[in-house]
Amino acid sequence: KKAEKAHDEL
Amino acid sequence: MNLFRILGDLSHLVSIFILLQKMRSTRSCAGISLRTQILYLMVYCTRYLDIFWTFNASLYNSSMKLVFILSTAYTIYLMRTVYKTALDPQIDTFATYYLVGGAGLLAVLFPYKYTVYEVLWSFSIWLESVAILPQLFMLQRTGEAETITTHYLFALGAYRALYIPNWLYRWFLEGHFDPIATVAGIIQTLLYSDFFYIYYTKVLKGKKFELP
Repeated sequence: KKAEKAHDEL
Repeated sequence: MNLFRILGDLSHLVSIFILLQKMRSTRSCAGISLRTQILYLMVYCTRYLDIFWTFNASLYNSSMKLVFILSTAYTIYLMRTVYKTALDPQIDTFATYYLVGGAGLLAVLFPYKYTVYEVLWSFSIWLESVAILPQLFMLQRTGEAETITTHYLFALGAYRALYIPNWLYRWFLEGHFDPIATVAGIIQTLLYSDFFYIYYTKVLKGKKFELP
């Protein structure tokens, strides 16, 4: 979950 | 989403338009490092793989990702065809192999998860932090730059610099912390610091960008 959330940036 | 991030993304978008405008208005890609552009294309292609399965997550993110990949590919295409006479392989010589190798090593050592996507994502973050080095190296060798090129570099550097307050904001207000992106982003901004200083002291005061 944490890693996926990290990728909401460009 | 916060103001710093939007400004950062807009700055990134603006930088690409300035670069295309620079080539169009001067009809030349002189002073632009093809190696840096190719590294950026690698960065976007490895980081934005998720465009295929998160398209509905955010239209904003997906469209920005597409724009970054396509515009960088287009820039490289222009540099290698229409404006190729201005390419100077004698000046654009930075050993990019080490940058790709170093980013690859860090990606294998510090991914969030050992999946192909996560390792490639980490690779793209580390590679982006140093992708500007061939360009800065080229600038150092020529010792000067066209003003429009310095605006391009400033906008590109401001993108990651503006992400730093964004990360602080998210850390304090959302409890969200992304150590890989943050450390790499700080390194990237530090690499720009000399350039920012000269841009501030010379270009913004109407002088030509020249190295001391």
